[in-house]
Amino acid sequence: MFEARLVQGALLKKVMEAIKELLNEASFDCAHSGILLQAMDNSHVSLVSLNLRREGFDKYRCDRNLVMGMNLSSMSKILKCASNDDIITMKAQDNADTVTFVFESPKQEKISDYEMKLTNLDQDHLGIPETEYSCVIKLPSAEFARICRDLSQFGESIVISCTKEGVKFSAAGDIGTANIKLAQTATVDKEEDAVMVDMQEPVTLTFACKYLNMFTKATPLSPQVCLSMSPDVPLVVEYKIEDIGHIRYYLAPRIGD
Amino acid sequence: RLKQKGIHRFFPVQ
Repeated sequence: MFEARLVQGALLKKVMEAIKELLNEASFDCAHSGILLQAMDNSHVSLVSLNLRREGFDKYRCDRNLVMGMNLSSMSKILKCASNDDIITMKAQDNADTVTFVFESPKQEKISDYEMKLTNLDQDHLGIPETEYSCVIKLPSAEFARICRDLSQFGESIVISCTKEGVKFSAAGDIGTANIKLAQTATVDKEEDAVMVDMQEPVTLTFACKYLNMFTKATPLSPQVCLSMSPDVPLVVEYKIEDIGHIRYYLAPRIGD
Repeated sequence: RLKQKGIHRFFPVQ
């Protein structure tokens, strides 16, 4: 028996918005410690890794490890039926071929349940090595979304260049060039407004706008985003999900032959 | 000219 009840059901709705453009389907690996999801996008350029810890749920029970293959467009249709203040429960029997979503309104006057068929997915699981990154940049998530959106008008790629002075995002194309420089903030009233750069060595890497823009669909999950870079390895774009976990996107750089 | 690399070039399939 698997059962996970999330009082802040809106978080699950936001998680779905954050992955559904990138992935058509994904396996939810449910275990005693919580729920994990790892999946590559269709073109195998990026990887999504979602972690929801059991402690973040109001009620969590997982008697046996369970892999639930879900069609995300179907799951998204179902989660759209939940109101933002609904409590959401996911449940499944051991070895079941369906998962049930239960939505409870805060005062319990409306309770809906939706049963969805599971699919068998034969997805590759990638090993992500523990890495010490050369540059770790924290910035407001809305600022990052704005930068990706603005620079996408100029070209298909964004160059992210991190030095001890700060971080520079650049794009170039037919209409011209664009550069956005963010300096590390000295003092801020709110921590979520801060730009922080932790640099061991300077790094410059180039990434496809298309994917960066899809990652920014996670912006409503967290006021801050963390970018981690090292030379010639994938960028990590991480959004914390309150006290429950995180979503990380890994994006392979564009590199010269 | 830059080429887009696939993610499994960096993270091998387990």
